Amino acid sequence: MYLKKLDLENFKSFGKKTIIEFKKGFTGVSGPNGSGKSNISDAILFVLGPKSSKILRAQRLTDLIFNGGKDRKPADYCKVSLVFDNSDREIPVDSDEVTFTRIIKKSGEGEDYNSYFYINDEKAKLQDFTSLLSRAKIFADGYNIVQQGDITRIVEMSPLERRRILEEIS
Amino acid sequence: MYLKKLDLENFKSFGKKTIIEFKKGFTGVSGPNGSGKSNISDAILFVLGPKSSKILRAQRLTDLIFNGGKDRKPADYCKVSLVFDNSDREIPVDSDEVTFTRIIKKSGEGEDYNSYFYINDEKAKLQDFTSLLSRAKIFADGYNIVQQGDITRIVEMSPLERRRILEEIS
Amino acid sequence: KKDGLLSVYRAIKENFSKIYSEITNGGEAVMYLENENDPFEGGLVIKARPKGKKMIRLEALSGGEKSLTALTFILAIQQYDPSPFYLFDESDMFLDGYNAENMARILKENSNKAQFIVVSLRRAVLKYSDNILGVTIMPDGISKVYEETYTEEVNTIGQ
Amino acid sequence: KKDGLLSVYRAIKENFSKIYSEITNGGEAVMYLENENDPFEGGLVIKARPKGKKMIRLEALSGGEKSLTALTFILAIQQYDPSPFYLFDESDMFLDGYNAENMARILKENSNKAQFIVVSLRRAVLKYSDNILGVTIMPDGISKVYEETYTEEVNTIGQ
Ligand SMILES: Nc1ncnc2c1ncn2[C@@H]1O[C@H](COP(=O)(O)OP(=O)(O)OP(=O)(O)O)[C@@H](O)[C@H]1O
Ligand SMILES: Nc1ncnc2c1ncn2[C@@H]1O[C@H](COP(=O)(O)OP(=O)(O)OP(=O)(O)O)[C@@H](O)[C@H]1O
Ligand SMILES: [Mg+2]
Ligand SMILES: [Mg+2]
Repeated sequence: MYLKKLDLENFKSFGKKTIIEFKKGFTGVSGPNGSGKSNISDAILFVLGPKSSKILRAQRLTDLIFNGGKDRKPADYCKVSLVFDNSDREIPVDSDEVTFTRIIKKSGEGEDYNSYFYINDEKAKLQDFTSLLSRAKIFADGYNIVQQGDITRIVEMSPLERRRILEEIS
Repeated sequence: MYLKKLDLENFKSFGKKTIIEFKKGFTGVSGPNGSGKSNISDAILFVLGPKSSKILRAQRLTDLIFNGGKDRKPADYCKVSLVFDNSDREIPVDSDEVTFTRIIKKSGEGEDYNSYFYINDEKAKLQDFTSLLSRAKIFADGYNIVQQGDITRIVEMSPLERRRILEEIS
Repeated sequence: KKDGLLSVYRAIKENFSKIYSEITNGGEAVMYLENENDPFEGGLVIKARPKGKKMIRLEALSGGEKSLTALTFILAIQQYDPSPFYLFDESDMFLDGYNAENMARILKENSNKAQFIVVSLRRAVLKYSDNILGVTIMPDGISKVYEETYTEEVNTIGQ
Repeated sequence: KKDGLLSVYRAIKENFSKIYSEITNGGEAVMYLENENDPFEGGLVIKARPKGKKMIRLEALSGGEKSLTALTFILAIQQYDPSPFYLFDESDMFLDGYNAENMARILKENSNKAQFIVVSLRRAVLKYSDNILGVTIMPDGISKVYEETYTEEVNTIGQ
């Protein structure tokens, strides 16, 4: 099982529909400061459904919607899809490809929004995402996605905080 | 006024007497991880007398004494001298060069130690150091020495902690 | 609850020491509970001995040595409960060229069993990639991703 | 006490915005008290607009943009109460080649009025040095310092 495609629409600095294809093995990602590399990581985490929007560097989920960049008006929704190759059926769904889609859509004025989830284009709940993905050992709050600054956080921890990491794992 | 020389004896990884000469202008310092670059910065801070040994990455001051490296026995004292060019008399001492020396010497077994201070080879107290150096705008806990990790610390601060920085300055 | 913690602790402890010695080509690191009989009293201490030095606490190591040790801790946790895909976002911070390359070499070796997406600005790391995605931001503030051939684009960024 | 804070605040606020626009070749940054009438109620907010983007809070910026903004904050404080000598220990972390060089250029300009000792592993920064000290650790764990000529030694380390 592996991540085949990441489909971004109006997610943070990805103001145009962008499809990124990934292969197996070791893929490098590079580019200047502020170009969007960590935003790609945030997009993946967004779909996996982390406990807080803060790990996506957003005070609220609507901050994730493309703000217009230099001259445009802000968008009113953002949509991210993760497409996994599932030929080995590690995800307990009977299809060779499984697509998880998450949408945040502004509703009315202010910061209200609606949240939508789809699995292979069928409406779903976040709990469905987490239960299917955790069977494939993919977690939003796990250790497989090492964010910029995570290593410094571990370095700065006290021995007690480090022990609590082990507790959370058990 | 500028830092002319740093004289290290048994300070952390500087297990041999080492004299480092500095010039005016922009001096670069480079080398592999763990080679001793930050130890040079710690040596300067050590003489300036910071409030806690923790900013020198030491649980207690005796940790600063050369531990013997790979095959030697630990030393029982460490000594660091800062030699400043004082032709402009920014330090209120009547000499073209002012040398500040700090020594930590183990006393007996265990972690006890004695601390000695010298200004131009005359016995002094830490308060003499700080009062003379602060007249030249050099502070152990100031912002002129930016340690590895200080920038990350500022990035991770909350708005309240940042405001407290301004309070400390005023 | 205590047994759960102790079994996680013992497994990760072993991974940690093995991985450290591999990633540092002969260094040594240990992690231990301050109170193994009553683990909830006391924390988890990490000590490391990079090659040619004495074993000291994590807090006293150099910036790069601390990073490498923290990275090893994360790799040890990953090894305890493997995932089919991993993303590392600039985990080579503070590492000099030699250590960044050691890190990349370990990730490359593991990439035959899992998918690795590694964000880095450094040639020492990117040269281990099977393929590279370049990301840029256009003057209008919109990001753009393209496939990079190793020799041309990366050499200018990867300093 | 409140006046002391406000006068420090106003001076550093101005330095901060000036330095940011210089170090980013045209970006814009501001810092402001959440409550200017009662400064002790509320914190100090920092916002920045790197070139070509919208003004957003520090917390939402990229890793490199955050670092550059935090460095600017430190430079603004230094400018408020100048010292005859400054030491920067690997302040170029998270900065790409372009930004590391912008930082080095600013420090170099200021080095005619004060002494700068700058620790860095990067060619983009070290090339601004008037002279370079190389530090190595010998197999017995003892550090050694030597004068480096720019072209030979640094090119191998400074990646
Ligand atoms: N909602 C949004 N709309 C438009 N742009 C946004 C939005 N949220 C964040 N950004 C922009 O995305 C940029 C950050 O991108 P990202 O963190 O991915 O950079 P990066 O490539 O990881 O850089 P670095 O190497 O510095 O870590 C910021 O400059 C920010 O202005
Ligand atoms: N008391 C001591 N005796 C001998 N060696 C010591 C002592 N204290 C620290 N060291 C050694 O000094 C080394 C750290 O040096 P330092 O922090 O100066 O490295 P650095 O050049 O700044 O590296 P980096 O680029 O990783 O930041 C550590 O490896 C540590 O083993
Ligand atoms: Mg980033
Ligand atoms: Mg260092």
